[in-house]
Amino acid sequence: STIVLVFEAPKGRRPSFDEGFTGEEERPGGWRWNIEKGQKLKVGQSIGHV
Amino acid sequence: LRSALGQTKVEWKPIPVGLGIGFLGLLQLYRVQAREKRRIEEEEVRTQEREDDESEKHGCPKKRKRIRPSGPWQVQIMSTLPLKALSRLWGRFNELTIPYYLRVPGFRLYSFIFGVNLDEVAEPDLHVYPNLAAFFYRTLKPGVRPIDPNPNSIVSPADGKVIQFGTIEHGEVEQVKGVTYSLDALLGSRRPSSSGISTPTSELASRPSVSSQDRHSLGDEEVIREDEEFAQVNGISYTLPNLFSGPAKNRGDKKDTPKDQSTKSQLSSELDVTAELARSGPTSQPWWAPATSKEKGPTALYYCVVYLAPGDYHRFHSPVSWVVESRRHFAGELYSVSPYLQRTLPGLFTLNERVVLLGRWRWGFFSYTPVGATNVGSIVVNFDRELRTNSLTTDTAADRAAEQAANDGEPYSGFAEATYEGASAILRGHALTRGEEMGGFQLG
Repeated sequence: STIVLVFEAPKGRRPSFDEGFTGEEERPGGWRWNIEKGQKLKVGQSIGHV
Repeated sequence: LRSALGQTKVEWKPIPVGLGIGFLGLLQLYRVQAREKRRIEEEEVRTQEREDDESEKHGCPKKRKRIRPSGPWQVQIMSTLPLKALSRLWGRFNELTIPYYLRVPGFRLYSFIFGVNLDEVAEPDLHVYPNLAAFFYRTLKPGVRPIDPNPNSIVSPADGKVIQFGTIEHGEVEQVKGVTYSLDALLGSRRPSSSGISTPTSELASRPSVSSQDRHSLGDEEVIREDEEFAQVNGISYTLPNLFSGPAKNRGDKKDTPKDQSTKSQLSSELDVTAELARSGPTSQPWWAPATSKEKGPTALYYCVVYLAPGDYHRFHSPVSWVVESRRHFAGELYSVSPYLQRTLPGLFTLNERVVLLGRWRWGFFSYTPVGATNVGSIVVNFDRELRTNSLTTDTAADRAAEQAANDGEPYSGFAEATYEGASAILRGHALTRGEEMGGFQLG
């Protein structure tokens, strides 16, 4: 069995280099994943946050 | 060159008769085969139409054609099996009562094979479970699954494994790397007669699809295209009606009447949101208050696929605090959803029986889709007593929906839809809090 979640969340602004951010992974204020592919999860564990 | 052209002798020779006859024969054979194929296809269509007419005359709904997926030989063999019947049989078998003294060794063996942690099971005495179906749908001890304290996080809906996650753009979900399908196929497209609910799918799916060059990977997350494009589809076009206002078409700038305000305050107490309000982070907004456009900013669609292995705890919970507005039941097939088949069978989630729960959360659209499988065909939703999955009567319900759509002059969307009223007319849906048990998967 499988569960598919589809949801809308803030994208976050793209940081500029002037602000000291160097990579795509820095997206302050937007949605960020806390998981990796193949990771085992338990109910209640965070998969990401705004 | 001039002398070569002028002096070269041109000699004409007849094509050998045998070669000509052979060519004409092959051509004729090809024509006959093509004509025969066309005739058979036309005959099949005529037969189908006759059957449909006959069925309609006798008051029976039209039969739907079974979809035969393409794929490797394992998939082809699987597509010939009566999977739903097998699933029901499997369910019945697992409901047989196990002799009292065999229960503990049997469940311990099952736990050993599938990695069940018996220390977490709510009922320590395994004799209590009369059969495997009951043990499979076990509950856990309170407190063994703490909910993440961050109110702005989405928590895992179930015990399982992350198969895929990422960003959706242009209405395409990637099942596994390289296999995509549209959101319309997964969630169902928008229907004008529905209760004002607009999924993001209709707008997004109509956009041109992305080429493979546009896809790139950001760590483990799949991003299908750069962000700038998404601003064009972001916003009101797919935003669900807000919690405390009417449908989008009626929303306008209407101010709350005193009656509305009193109902809102009553609702707040009904939902007991005070605790949520106290820890709702820097915005100091309760979960049910939709984010303002300034606070929300540009948004994107994200997806996550969680696979539940046979030994996992098979009840599922709400990942966020949200309101479920409607449910769409797609009575499809029941292929296995093992990671292997997810890789080999394109669009597996759009073929299988599934229950799509559509609603909204603080940041906009939210959908939750439990997808059934051969061994766990029954999906239970606690707040939906009318839902029957993997049932002999399922086809009848779907056929009734098809008949209703035909009567209303609308195309049949392939699912049976129900809307939730909720405790209050204003809420317009069933409210769920983070970590609340929503239902589960049962054997067969």
